Amino acid sequence: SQDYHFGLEDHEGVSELFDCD
Amino acid sequence: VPQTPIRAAMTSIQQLRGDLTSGSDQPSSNLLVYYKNCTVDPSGEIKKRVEELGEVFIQRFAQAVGQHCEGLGRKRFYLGAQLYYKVMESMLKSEEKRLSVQNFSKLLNNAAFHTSLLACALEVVIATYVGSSLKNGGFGRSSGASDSVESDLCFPWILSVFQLPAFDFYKVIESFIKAEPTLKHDMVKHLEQCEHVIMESLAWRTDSPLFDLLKQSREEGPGEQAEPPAT
Repeated sequence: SQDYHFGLEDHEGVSELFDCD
Repeated sequence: VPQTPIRAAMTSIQQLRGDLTSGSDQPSSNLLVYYKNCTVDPSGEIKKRVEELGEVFIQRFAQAVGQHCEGLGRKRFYLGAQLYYKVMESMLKSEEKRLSVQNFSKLLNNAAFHTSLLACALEVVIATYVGSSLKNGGFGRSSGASDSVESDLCFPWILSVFQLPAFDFYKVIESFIKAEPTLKHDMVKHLEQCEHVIMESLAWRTDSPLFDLLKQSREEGPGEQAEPPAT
């Protein structure tokens, strides 16, 4: 996973992205 | 040691299959614990969805590649399902650590999440077999392996198979890469290219859920102050 730009913050993950938090 | 494109593709395939050593396209016992911890047990729906999407995938694979290739489609889907469950478990472990919760009922009962995750796993499998190439994306094609008929299956083919909005697929990509550290550099690059195509074009198609979100956010009114322009 080198060179990939990880943009999600600590408070962001699939739970938030799919409105399941 | 430099490899020919065919050798490189075969190495990637071996590695992908080697990484999926469970030999089963069913949820592990750890994953079953997460299911049991849910307010609403998602096991039945998850199993049913995987079966249904499997049939759709195999049918469309055969249409695209040739009716005599149905068995091949089944093998591809089997690998994809293994990867789907593997990454799901890894994501849940990571979410559990991040959020300090064990009950993922909302997430595990969310159809868009599961369809997106399965689509992403299958995209990895497909791209592994054809080399990292995008259809009509203008990003160039790798030679050798991508000259096979399976190159017709390149992104965004999987989105049309599952009738999955690109915007939803986009949501799993980064977490997928984080959850699967054994992904080869080429595969990470391929998923990153998928992200770019989605951001630049696919997420803005007429029927995208993005527009509902934009409308909703306009109706909610201005929230935080916009950031000042960066210097």
